[in-house]
Amino acid sequence: ARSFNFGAYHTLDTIYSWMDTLVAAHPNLVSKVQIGTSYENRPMYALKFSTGGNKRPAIWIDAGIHAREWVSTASAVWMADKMATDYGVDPSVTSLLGQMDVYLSIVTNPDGYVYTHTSDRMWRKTRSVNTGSVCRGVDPNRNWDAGFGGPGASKNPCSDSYHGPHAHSEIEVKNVVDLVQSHGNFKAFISVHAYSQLLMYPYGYSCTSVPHQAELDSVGRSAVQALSSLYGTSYKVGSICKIIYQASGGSIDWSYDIGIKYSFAFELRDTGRYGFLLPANQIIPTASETWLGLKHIMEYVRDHPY
Amino acid sequence: HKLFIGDQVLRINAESEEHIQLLKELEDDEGWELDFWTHPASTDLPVDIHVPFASLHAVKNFLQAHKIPFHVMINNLQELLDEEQEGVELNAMQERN
Repeated sequence: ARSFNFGAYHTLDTIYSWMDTLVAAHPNLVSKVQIGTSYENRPMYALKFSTGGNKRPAIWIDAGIHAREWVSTASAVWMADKMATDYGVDPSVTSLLGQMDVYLSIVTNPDGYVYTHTSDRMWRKTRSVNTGSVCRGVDPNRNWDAGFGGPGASKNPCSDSYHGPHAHSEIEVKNVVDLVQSHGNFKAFISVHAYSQLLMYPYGYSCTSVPHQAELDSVGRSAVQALSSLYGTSYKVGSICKIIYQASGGSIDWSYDIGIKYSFAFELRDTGRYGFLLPANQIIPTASETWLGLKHIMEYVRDHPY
Repeated sequence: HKLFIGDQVLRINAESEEHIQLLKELEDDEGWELDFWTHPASTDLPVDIHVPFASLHAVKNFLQAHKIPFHVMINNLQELLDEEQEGVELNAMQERN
């Protein structure tokens, strides 16, 4: 485990193997939960951080749902290690994990991630076959049952924002949906994307404000303040629709609509030079600042039960 | 492995709603095989487009003709990908050692 380089991009096999070393190093805190398999039959895992109890209030975090957003996955690896090593050392993390469980999916689109390593670095979608089309894949962040098929998603299977034949058609999405619904006690749902430097809350499928807009905006702004305190990275905060564009079928709209109030999506850094190709030497700085923002949200969720 | 030799990523700073509309037209045009890394929505956020080498001339002409400001964010996508791949391989080798 000590030889693992957190400041490098890794293949899926290496990440999966590293997960085992993390679990082995922290057996009383971290476990690897298989939440299903991908379209191409790869296992999908979430790391579960828990100090005991059954179905305690929990926080869901996913990274890498868009395959080419490598820094999202690389940051999630670093943050998983950080959370494990800070437990028992950082009073905030210790208190958080004393009360809540955290589920962290590091590679939420494993087929796509492998495809970016082997065939097309710019691949974004899943790898499912679309009947009647030569083009493969569905945008897994247009596939959730939240304004599905509405504005900001494409019906064209060749588009990078293709919404798929029906909501939750993608097994990768369905696996997360099933876990969250069967658990029934998630209090926060956080998706990690790259890039653009944004922290967003619902809605994307509609430009109307959510009932908790003021609170989510305030939490988001404080989280960004924490994030920016490390390197001064500037982030924008707002609803998906208002700070990027209308986009239907997104994960955090789905989570919010099923009652998970604290639903956020990060777009991690790029300073306008590299886009999806953020150099590896920026992984740890990116992860470190993101961790501060993420931790702020998790602390707020812990302190504001509902 | 798909190659992106000579492809560029352009960063476009739209200055008006008219620019946004023109960029949306560009987005709908499948002929140039553009990959919008970020999409045209408002003048607040830049629009980044991965442009294949074959379409570079036409896209830059389009932007210049409509006086839409842009600069080259990534000059040769493949060079950056090669560097990245080299890093992945080097690291894997070091970890094996």
